[in-house]
Amino acid sequence: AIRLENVSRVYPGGIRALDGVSLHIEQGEWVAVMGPSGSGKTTLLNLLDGLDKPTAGRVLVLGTDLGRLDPDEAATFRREKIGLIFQGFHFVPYLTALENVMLAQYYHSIVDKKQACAILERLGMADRTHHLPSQLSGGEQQRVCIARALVNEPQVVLADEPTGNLDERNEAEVMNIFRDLHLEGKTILMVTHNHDIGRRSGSQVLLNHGRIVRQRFTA
Amino acid sequence: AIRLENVSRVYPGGIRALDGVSLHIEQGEWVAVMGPSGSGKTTLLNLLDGLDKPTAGRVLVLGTDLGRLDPDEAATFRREKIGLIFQGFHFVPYLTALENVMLAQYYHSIVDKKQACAILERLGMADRTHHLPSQLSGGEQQRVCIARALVNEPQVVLADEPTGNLDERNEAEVMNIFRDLHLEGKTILMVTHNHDIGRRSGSQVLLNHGRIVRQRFTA
Ligand SMILES: Nc1ncnc2c1ncn2[C@@H]1O[C@H](COP(=O)(O)OP(=O)(O)OP(=O)(O)O)[C@@H](O)[C@H]1O
Ligand SMILES: Nc1ncnc2c1ncn2[C@@H]1O[C@H](COP(=O)(O)OP(=O)(O)OP(=O)(O)O)[C@@H](O)[C@H]1O
Ligand SMILES: [Mg+2]
Ligand SMILES: [Mg+2]
Repeated sequence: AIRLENVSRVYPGGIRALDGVSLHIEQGEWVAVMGPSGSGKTTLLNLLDGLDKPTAGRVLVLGTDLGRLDPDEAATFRREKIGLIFQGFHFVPYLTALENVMLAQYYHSIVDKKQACAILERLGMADRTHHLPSQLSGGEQQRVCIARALVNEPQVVLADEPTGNLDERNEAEVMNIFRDLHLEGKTILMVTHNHDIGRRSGSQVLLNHGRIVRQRFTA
Repeated sequence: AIRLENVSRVYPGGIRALDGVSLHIEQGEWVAVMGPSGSGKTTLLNLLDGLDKPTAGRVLVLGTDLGRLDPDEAATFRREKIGLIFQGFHFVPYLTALENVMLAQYYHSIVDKKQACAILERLGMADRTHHLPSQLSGGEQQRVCIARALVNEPQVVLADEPTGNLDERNEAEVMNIFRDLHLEGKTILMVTHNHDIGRRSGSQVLLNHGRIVRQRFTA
């Protein structure tokens, strides 16, 4: 479902955020991506979401070469197939929690609104749907971010530190959601610094200085 | 060093983010504040920093009633005495990492610049000082946030989830810095969801629904 072929991402100034990375992830796998701060994890996820383009190499998601899509096609592909939980949230500050989640949906029918409310409710956010992001706690913001990424039931879930701001109980609930997604056959790539969370996945990829240094299987 | 006397913070709409909280922390104590998402931890820190005012009760820091300071006095007090590591970072997006840290300093002498560079270097950020926040990874941003809060060597350190985005090695280095601050007699109030981190402090305060439900000592 996910394939990187000798992918590099070099920033102006010469920083090699990713350096010749090759990776193949089958449909339905749950993979944890780990590594030190600055090792290229967020960069990797942004390339898989089509938000960023590699400096070299190819990025294929569900058989599609993201580099060959024009901006409209990329936006449609991203919305239909991929859910990205951003490390930095990236909300629209003047829209409510519910509106931010519904931004991910194509139409805004009654059914869509119900779906958006349902996932917010599952994440314990039912009584905060009309708050602006600035009126939410850090962990509440993170949960809205998760809801937005998952509301369309994407085939590929990219999660960038999805539990960094969460307490134990919310973290456990988020892990239950991921376990359900896994049982439904979704492909999950989860960046985390938390070794316990990392161990829940079927396998782990370790990055360091923009390179994959280790791939191991824990299932 | 820190005293809250029956403090409440009610938001428009009636949400009681803090509800009749009384707390006394001695100079030189290291206290962990823990509790579920939405329990009022960030609200508590914002009141102690003078960024927010209580709806009821008094907030005293180093003997000063923050509610009696005018905006200029509050800004000066905050800059000289308190270092707040924000959960949400709050950088100036068009200033570099170094400039964001130096914003916390009064003058911008050569000595000040050296101090800013020194703390960034201690946090492993020496080769990222001229990056904008958008050109930094999540963990790099968090470390700049820590540098900004500590560069003035404040008497009172308020840390809101200071290691949420950090890998093990960086987390350990940040904990070393806090241990040194503690040995220097600084007062530390640290919000964290991480029980291991919470245990490093001398005592723990547990919040739930805006109230203190438990205070216990672990030293
Ligand atoms: N401006 C606001 N208007 C209304 N409610 C608010 C506002 N700001 C925060 N809240 C609410 O106040 C409560 C406490 O928020 P706070 O940020 O203090 O929680 P927290 O304990 O830091 O949580 P977390 O662990 O998720 O960071 C939350 O339920 C939040 O929704
Ligand atoms: N626009 C940019 N220009 C220059 N360098 C950048 C830019 N964006 C990111 N970087 C650098 O690329 C490196 C990789 O960043 P990335 O965000 O992928 O790291 P990460 O593994 O997600 O780290 P963390 O665990 O701290 O979130 C970092 O060292 C960062 O400073
Ligand atoms: Mg990252
Ligand atoms: Mg908070």
